[in-house]
Amino acid sequence: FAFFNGKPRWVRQNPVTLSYALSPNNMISYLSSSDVQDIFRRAFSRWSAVIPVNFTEAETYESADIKIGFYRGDHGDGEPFDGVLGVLAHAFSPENGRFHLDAAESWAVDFKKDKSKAAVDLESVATHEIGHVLGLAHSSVKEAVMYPSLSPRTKKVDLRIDDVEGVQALYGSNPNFKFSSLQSENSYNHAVALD
Amino acid sequence: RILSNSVTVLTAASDVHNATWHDFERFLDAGRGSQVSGMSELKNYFHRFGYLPNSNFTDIFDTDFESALTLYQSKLSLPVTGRLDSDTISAIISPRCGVSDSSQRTALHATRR
Repeated sequence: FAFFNGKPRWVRQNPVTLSYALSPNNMISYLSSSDVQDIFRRAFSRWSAVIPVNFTEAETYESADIKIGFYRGDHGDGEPFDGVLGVLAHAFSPENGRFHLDAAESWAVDFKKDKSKAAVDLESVATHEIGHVLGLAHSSVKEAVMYPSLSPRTKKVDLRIDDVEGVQALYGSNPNFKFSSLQSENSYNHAVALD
Repeated sequence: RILSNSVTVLTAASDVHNATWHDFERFLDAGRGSQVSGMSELKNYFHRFGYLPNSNFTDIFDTDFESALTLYQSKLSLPVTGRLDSDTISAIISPRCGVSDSSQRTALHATRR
């Protein structure tokens, strides 16, 4: 695992609670909003299971600590998106909270329904970018969620030991978390990739 | 999923990629001293993701680029060959996160608002 320069993290009174919201004006029309909300709920919950940080849905987009949206091309942050594949998404380090996905991708919530060769698993990318929002940089461990690349039609959503050790170095451990719980979950990533 | 190190896999990968990084396949097996038209674009890729500090690039596979390539291969847990082998080209054309791989650079000009 790795951190950004200066090891930035969210500094809040314990327990840390961060709110998030999806931009109402920057969503993907072919995705159901309830599917997208479910995906982000699950992605945030994976991280909160291992660190003493709670994520809640903000009442308004403007008030959210973490602001999520789908954008196309040059969207004003100096890091324009490049169309289908290439760069899939990016997020800012703490305590900025901006989290952007490339609207040009063929975002998939279920590979059984989406047969596109270029389909990208939204939940995998969401889980990865939340790692950046929390302060993790890219990992060299290929199996880790924080590895920088993700092939189309691949699902990688379960945190690996490398991800967990990295984020716990920033925030400490969730008292309910046990490393032994990681082992059985991790077989899922590989199984879906083979599928 | 792109796993193998064969050229066949590169072809399969390109089927689903747009033109963004697709052209980088033509640099397959290039090594130090090579001069291939368009190599500066590949150097821009390495610059963008934190492996090359300068932004004024030529089409020559020079020692600076070789160092950057070696660092890239090491960072992405690829075989460290210093050449643009098939594993490396597969990694380069694979879709990825836009955040720099260099932890020395703060991601995307982060500021507190």
